[in-house]
Formats: sequence, structure tokens, C-alpha cells
Amino acid sequence: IMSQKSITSFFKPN
Amino acid sequence: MFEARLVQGSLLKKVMEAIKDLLNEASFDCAHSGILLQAMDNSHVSLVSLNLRKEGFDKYRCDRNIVMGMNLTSMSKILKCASNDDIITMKAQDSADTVTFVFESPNQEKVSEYEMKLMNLDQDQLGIPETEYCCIIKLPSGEFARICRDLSQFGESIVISCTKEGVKFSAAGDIGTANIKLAQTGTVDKEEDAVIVDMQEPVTLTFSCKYLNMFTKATPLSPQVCLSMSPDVPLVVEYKIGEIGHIRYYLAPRIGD
Repeated sequence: IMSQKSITSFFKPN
Repeated sequence: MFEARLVQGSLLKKVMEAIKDLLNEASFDCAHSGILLQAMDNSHVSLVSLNLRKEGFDKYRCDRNIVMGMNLTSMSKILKCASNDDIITMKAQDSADTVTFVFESPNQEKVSEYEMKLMNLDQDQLGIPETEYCCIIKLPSGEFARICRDLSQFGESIVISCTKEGVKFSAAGDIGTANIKLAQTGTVDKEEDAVIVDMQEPVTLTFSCKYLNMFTKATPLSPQVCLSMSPDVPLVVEYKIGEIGHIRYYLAPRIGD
């Protein structure tokens, strides 16, 4: 079973 | 005053097709240097980054930076009213709450004007760190679209595995498994037909089929697509937009529990 990470766990708000 | 005129208006129509399924709304940041758009999809799984340089436009004027929040469903409806060979101009007054699209037929005999209300969008801009990618793969965009479509029949994920021999796309599901290997091409007649792998370290990552398929809506923009991968960071799928700029999609990998 795979889970999907959010893009916000890699890129943070400026 | 903001005004951007594009003789090759079909590019703007194609850009809209490339983002409208992923994003409901987005802010167009218009500045002296050009237009930037950055937005996450509703599920915050992927990020779209669009860059249109002012040099790519036939006329470009931006006296003050303006942020135009647009409903992309509405913008798409309007751009569908433009013919493929129309010249498209986007314009807005400083601090206006509307944007105007002007479509001119090539012989100037028909001029259409559409005014659209702008939205106030409170969207966070994300910082995208400079990354040295382990694998950079260039391949024909139509081939990539075909692979994503074909593998979608097998499962919800596509595994992309890059080695010095080439790149392998695979999927597995209830009906069985699928593997597609692309070897690096030797000499090709047309540069756009080439498969080029620039690999520092082999990388294998798993991605959502659904999102990859949505990114391939950008296929009409460019004959080539560039995939950049490193372990445990988002994939970058990049399409050039003629001489004017590019669209990049960032997709977080799927990970095993």
C-alpha cells in the first residue's frame, strides 16, 4: 500500500 | 496599465488546457519581466509553475506589478472563443477588478473583446529549492503521454526507474503487470524524437497515474518533455512553451507504508 505525500511537505511557503 | 499581446495566441489556449483540469483558480503575477503563475492543485499533491517571459510576447507592457486572480474555468470558456490563429491580448488597468481579453483575426477583420471579473485569491507562494537532480530524462512528449495512458490501465501508480541504460516505466494491478523500457537513442533525424538520459545516480520513484496523466495535457505545447528525479523529492515534469517560457509540474512521490 502506497501513501501520497503532500507537496507542502517538500516546498514551504515563502 | 498591463498589456500583453501574443500573435501566436494558440499558445495561450494550450497553456489553459494544460492547467485547467488541475487548478480551479490561480493568480497571474504580472511584472516587468513577464508573467508567473504558481499554484497547487486542490489536494496539495502537485504544484504548477508557469513562466511566460516578456520577450516572448509581441508587445508587453507592465507599469506596475499586478496580481490577477482568475477563475480558470471562466478563463478557459473565454479562450475557447478564440480561434487558433487569433492574436490574443490580455490587458488590465492598474488595480482593476477585471481583465480584458482581445482576440484579433489574422486579417484584423474580426475583433472580439471579453471582460472577465478577477478574484481575490489568498494563495501561499511556495519556495522551490534549487535542486541538483540525479536523473534528467528527455523524451518525446507524445511518447510520455502514451506511456502514462497505457500504464493507467494497470494500476493507480507508475514506477519510474532510471539507470544508465535508459528509463523504465512500470505498473502493476489486478489484471497483471506492465513494463515499458526506453533506451537512450543514438543519432536521430529530429532532435525532438530523441530519448536522452543524463544520470548521476540511478533513481526509482513511484508516482500517481492520475496526476501524470493530467500533466500530459501540456503535450501540445512541446514535442519534448523533460523529467527530473532525485530520491525522496518531487518529480519535475517540464514542457517548454515555444520561445516564450515553460510550464513545470512538481509531483510528490508515493511512498510505501
